[in-house]
Amino acid sequence: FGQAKTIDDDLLGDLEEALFTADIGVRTSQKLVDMVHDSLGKKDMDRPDKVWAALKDQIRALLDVGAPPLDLDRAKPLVIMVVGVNGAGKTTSIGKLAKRYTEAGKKVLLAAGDTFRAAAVEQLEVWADRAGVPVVKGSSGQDPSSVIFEAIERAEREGYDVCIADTAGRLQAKVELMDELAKVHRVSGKALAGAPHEVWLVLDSTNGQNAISQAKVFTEAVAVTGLVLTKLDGTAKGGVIIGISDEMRLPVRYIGIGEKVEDLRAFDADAFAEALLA
Amino acid sequence: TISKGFRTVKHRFQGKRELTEDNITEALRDIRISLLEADVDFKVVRGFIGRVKEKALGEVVQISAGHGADRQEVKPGDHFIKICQDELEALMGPVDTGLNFSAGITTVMMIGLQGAGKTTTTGKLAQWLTDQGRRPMLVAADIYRPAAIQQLRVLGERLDVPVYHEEGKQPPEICKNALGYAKSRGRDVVLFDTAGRLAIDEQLMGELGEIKRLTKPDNVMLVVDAMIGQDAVRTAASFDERIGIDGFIMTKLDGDARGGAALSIKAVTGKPIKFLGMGETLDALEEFRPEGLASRIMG
Ligand SMILES: Nc1nc2c(ncn2[C@@H]2O[C@H](COP(=O)(O)OP(=O)(O)OP(=O)(O)O)[C@@H](O)[C@H]2O)c(=O)[nH]1
Ligand SMILES: Nc1nc2c(ncn2[C@@H]2O[C@H](COP(=O)(O)OP(=O)(O)OP(=O)(O)O)[C@@H](O)[C@H]2O)c(=O)[nH]1
Ligand SMILES: [Mg+2]
Ligand SMILES: [Mg+2]
Repeated sequence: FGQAKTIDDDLLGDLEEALFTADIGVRTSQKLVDMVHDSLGKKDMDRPDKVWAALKDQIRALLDVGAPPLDLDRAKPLVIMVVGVNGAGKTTSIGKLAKRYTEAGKKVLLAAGDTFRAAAVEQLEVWADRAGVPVVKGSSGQDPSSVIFEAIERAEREGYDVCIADTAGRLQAKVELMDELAKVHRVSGKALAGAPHEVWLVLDSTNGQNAISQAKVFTEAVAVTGLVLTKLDGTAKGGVIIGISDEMRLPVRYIGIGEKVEDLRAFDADAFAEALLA
Repeated sequence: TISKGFRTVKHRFQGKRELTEDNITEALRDIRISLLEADVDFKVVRGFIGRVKEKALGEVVQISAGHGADRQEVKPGDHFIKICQDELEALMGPVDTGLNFSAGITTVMMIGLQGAGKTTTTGKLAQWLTDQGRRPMLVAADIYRPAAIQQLRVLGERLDVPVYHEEGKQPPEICKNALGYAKSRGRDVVLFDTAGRLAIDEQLMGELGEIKRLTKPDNVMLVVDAMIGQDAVRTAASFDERIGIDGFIMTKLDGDARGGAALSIKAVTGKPIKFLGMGETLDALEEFRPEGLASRIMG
């Protein structure tokens, strides 16, 4: 007597509510609860503090995808292609990265690969100015592949360490836009063998379950190598990346925590799990 | 047209002669999962499931007590689905689209989180208004985002609609002065495009309050991204409490996001869904109709 075989119903309800309202999703929430269950000794099942601690550990475990640390020196220029749905925070994140890498002593070049949206190039130019780096841009409506091709060639010719390519926002359900992105990827490889060395999908942490479809479809189109999770300074928890990490083994490289140039942090899984359950 | 979620439910009841507590519970489990995966708010789902269960069980009692004998003619699956659909429609609320037009100059204030689609939707509304024979004017009141003014100016040029801005002024003053300018130019609808902001940002919410105080807008529209998850209710409720919204516009529905937040926001704030953004071009705006959204959310 006094030995619980399963987690108490009320506590289970609290766990579920915390998980669902953090956008962790049905499938992953169930998986986490099962993992917590399996990891707990019988006598700990009815101790809320043990259960919550176990949940945090399992979240940490799923986020640890075993990706190698980011190595900006493994290619010169290291070409980073930034992709994602409309309004996720791509252009802003590129501005922050340009500043961060410049301060780390890297020579950075930006490519204004969004040739479609109103004032997209102008927006990137303001960020480039803030970071003190140049931008390669084309004419409005120009094929984004050719703009990025030119940028990579210039980066190589002029000894840049990093070339970051901005692309237009696009919804993954739009086949012709995903084809355009795949072409940008292919053409980058023609400008420089091995490019793009990194393809980062920018995910808005206010997104719900659609982020999973974004990760899958963008990866099918351009072999995504990492994630940037933006807008974590808001009230959304970004829990959907736990399922994405588990299923797709994609590392979160950075998080965006505001709209200023310094509002970027390297991803810290422990801090993320802590904030999620807060 | 019946959605996939409802089809699974129908399947469950195939060959069953009646609604029972067991088959209702099973069906509701499927529906709950479907709604949560569609990003409907956790508590809104709980309320919905509770009400449907109560109604459906009430039917079981009725039928087994021999009342409503003629109801046994309706297949149990169809009957259960009808209960769900009625409940969904009740949540979506009565259709109340379009804008509140005033006798003089009609004002529309566009607000919402960063990247939701405010600037683009402001342009779309201007096109919609022009098509109706009105004379809109756009006000660039986002002084923070790089090239935000430029973005709105490009849209204005495409639509041949004037864009008002004043360098070096704060948004409340820009919006207030825009009204005088609109009057002098014979414009009859003024749309304020504001900067994206978090509902928890005290200073920026204060700025919105100030714009509202100075311009007394006829329409405060909350612009919401269809992909938004469980944060939808938190955000919408905060904006509504702090500023007061007249309606909301859901954008990016041309993608495959289920858009469950539309249900949640309507359920919690009681405010109507006015328009739907269906693409990046300025003609991609529709007035809200419940049928399409209900079946999309049900999956
Ligand atoms: N609060 C907050 N806002 C952010 C963050 N990252 C980006 N934003 C804001 O989100 C909005 C959209 O950012 P953009 O950089 O234009 O997004 P994008 O993905 O390039 O958008 P498109 O090119 O139109 O697809 C802007 O208002 C940014 O300031 C973040 O980490 N926190
Ligand atoms: N596919 C699609 N894209 C849209 C829709 N509405 C807006 N967008 C895109 O979403 C992105 C963000 O739109 P904006 O109008 O800049 O959003 P915003 O709310 O003004 O952003 P901030 O001012 O930074 O808060 C742009 O790439 C738009 O083209 C829509 O209905 N469908
Ligand atoms: Mg951009
Ligand atoms: Mg805007």
